[in-house]
Amino acid sequence: MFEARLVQGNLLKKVVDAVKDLVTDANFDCSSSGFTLQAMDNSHVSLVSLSLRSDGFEHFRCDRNMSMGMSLGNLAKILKCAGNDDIVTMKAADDGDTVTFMFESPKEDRVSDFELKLMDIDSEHLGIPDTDYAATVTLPAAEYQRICRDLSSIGDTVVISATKDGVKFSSSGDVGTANITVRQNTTADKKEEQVSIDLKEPVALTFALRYLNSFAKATPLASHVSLSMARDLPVMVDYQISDMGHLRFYLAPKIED
Amino acid sequence: ILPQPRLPSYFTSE
Repeated sequence: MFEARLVQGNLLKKVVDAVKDLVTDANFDCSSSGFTLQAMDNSHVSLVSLSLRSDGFEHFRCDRNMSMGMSLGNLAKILKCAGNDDIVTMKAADDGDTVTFMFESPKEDRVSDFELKLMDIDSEHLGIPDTDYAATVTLPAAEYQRICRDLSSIGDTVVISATKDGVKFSSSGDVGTANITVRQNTTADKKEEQVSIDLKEPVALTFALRYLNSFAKATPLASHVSLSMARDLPVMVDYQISDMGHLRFYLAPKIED
Repeated sequence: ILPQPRLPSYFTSE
């Protein structure tokens, strides 16, 4: 059987809210090492990879590897019924066709359980090779969200160029053009405002803002987000989930003909 | 408009 108890239950809610517009149905894979999900959007343009390590749960038991197919829309509906401070426990039998979510209030005066029907989902699992990225910029998640949102009102795509001077986000469209540059700032007073740039070689890639904007729905999960880029390879947009794992998104750059 | 490449051409199928 599978059983996992998460004290920070709202973390699960944030994860599902971050991916449900990109991916409709997905398989959650459980093993003794943790709870993971890998899924592409319908058009196979972007990929979501979630990893929650078993040691990040208060209690984690998985007797046999299992894959649980869920409608993320329905899962979001159920998780919406959990209180913000509730402890969430997931339970599933090895051969069952449902997963149960139990919500406990912190004061232990309210307990509820919701059963979600599992579904059979054919999904293609992709191997993501370890990559030596040319540049990795780590910036406040809210800043990344703002850049993507602001540039979306100018154009459909963004050119992200990383040089030793900083990382420039440029967009152009009918309205005109926009450039936003973030510079390394590892001495900001507040840790949550720090920006760091790890540059091995300059790189410039063009991406569809629609997807980068969608990834920004993970903003509530982490103070910072990292963008890792290498020439002609998908960007990795990485939100670290403290003490537990990560939620990563991948998007291939647009290629000049 | 530049074409949007799909991801499976970058990653291997497992």
